[in-house]
Amino acid sequence: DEFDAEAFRDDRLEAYFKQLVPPGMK
Amino acid sequence: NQMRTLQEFVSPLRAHRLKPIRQKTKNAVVSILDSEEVCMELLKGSGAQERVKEVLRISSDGSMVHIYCPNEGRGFPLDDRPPSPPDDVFVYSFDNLPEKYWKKYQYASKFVHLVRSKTPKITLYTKYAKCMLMENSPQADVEVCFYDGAKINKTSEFIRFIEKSGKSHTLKGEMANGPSEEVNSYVEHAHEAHQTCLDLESIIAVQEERMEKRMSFFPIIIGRRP
Repeated sequence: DEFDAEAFRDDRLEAYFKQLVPPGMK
Repeated sequence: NQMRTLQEFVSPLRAHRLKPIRQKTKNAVVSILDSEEVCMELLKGSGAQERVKEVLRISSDGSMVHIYCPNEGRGFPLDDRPPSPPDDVFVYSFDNLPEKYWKKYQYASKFVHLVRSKTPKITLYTKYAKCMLMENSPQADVEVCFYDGAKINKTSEFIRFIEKSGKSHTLKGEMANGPSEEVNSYVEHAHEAHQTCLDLESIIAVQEERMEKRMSFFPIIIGRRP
């Protein structure tokens, strides 16, 4: 199958991406 | 007739500094391992019959590919990690990978590129925003999160400005003008922060090269929110 980035991105992958981002430091 | 090469379709993937992830799709499981290798487990069957029939293990710099069929071709039940390699493993370099594996390599490469585009390499806190330069160089994506709630996403092809309200504007090209002076001021700040990140990336990369012992200074966070 061709790689389809949009179809590939499910909740699990989105959660992984979220935890890559440094938190906003106050 | 010139022989086709894998290089025509894809550059060697690069998985350095990427956090481990294991993601399942319909026919394969793609992983970035602790070792930064990229692993593709090709699946056959479904449900309880699902088995890993073939494994491609690509080095972190994309230059070497190990291929094996676990359990002497009978396959292995899907587990939470790739099956261990047997004694007979085919080892190829990027340059001599047989054509039948090219699409699989390309699939793995596109997955890695997606992860790189979401992995911050440099995070810079300016007076107005948190700016993140991602790992997918060259022409890496940039995300600028303003403290007032607005956001800008920059790729090599477009700039997307998302107002505090959630309304978004897409501007094509680096020098495109936004719909208002206010939007343009956000875009201008994003450009400045982006350039600062690029300058920092160069400086730090030079210092990395100078180190006798190979180590990476990335990802790096500079400054803090005012």
